[in-house]
Amino acid sequence: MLELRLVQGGLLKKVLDSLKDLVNDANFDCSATGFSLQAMDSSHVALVALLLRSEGFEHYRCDRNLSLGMNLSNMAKMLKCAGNDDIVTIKADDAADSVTFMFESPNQDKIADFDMKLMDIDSEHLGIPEAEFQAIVRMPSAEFARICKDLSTIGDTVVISVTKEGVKFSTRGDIGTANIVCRHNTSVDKPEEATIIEMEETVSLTFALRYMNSFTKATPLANQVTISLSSDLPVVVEYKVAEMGHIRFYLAPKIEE
Amino acid sequence: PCLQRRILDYFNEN
Repeated sequence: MLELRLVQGGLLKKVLDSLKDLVNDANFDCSATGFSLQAMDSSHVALVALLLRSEGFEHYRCDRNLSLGMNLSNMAKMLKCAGNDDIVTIKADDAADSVTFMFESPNQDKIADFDMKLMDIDSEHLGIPEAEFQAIVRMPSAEFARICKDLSTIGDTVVISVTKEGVKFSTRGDIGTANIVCRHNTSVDKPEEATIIEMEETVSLTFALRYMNSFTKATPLANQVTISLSSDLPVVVEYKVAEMGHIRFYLAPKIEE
Repeated sequence: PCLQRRILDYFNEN
């Protein structure tokens, strides 16, 4: 028996909106630790890892580890029917072939339940080793989204370079080139407006903008994004999910042939 | 010309 009650149901809507364009079908894994997902895009170039810790739920009952295979676009359709302030409860029996989403309005005057068919998904679960990164950039998530969107009108790839000067996002295309430099800046009114660059070594990596733009669908989840770079690893683009977890996107770089 | 690496080149299946 699985029963997860999330008071901030709007968070789940935002999580689905940030996943559904990248991944079609995925297994949600429920354990005592929390509600999690790991999935790759169909080209196996990007990977997403979601964790919503059990402590973040108002009520979290998971009698035994359960894997729920869901079509993410169908799940997003169902969650779209919930109000942004609704309380969302996810329910499933141990041997269930469906999952129930229950939506309660904040003042309890409307209660809806939606039942969605589950699917068998044969997914690979990858081991992601803990890594030391050469550079970690924290910046406003809306700024990062704007940069990815702007650069993708000019080129297909972005070179992200971190030096003492700051973090530089560069692209080139048929019409010309573009470079945007963001400097370390903590003299801001609000902490979420800060850009914090921690650099052990300079690093420069090339990525497909199409994927970066897809990751920025998570922007409504968090004011800040963390971009972790190492020359021999995929980049990690992380958004916190309130105080209860995170969504991490991993993207393999492009390398010179 | 750039070659797109895959996630599987970096992380192994559990």
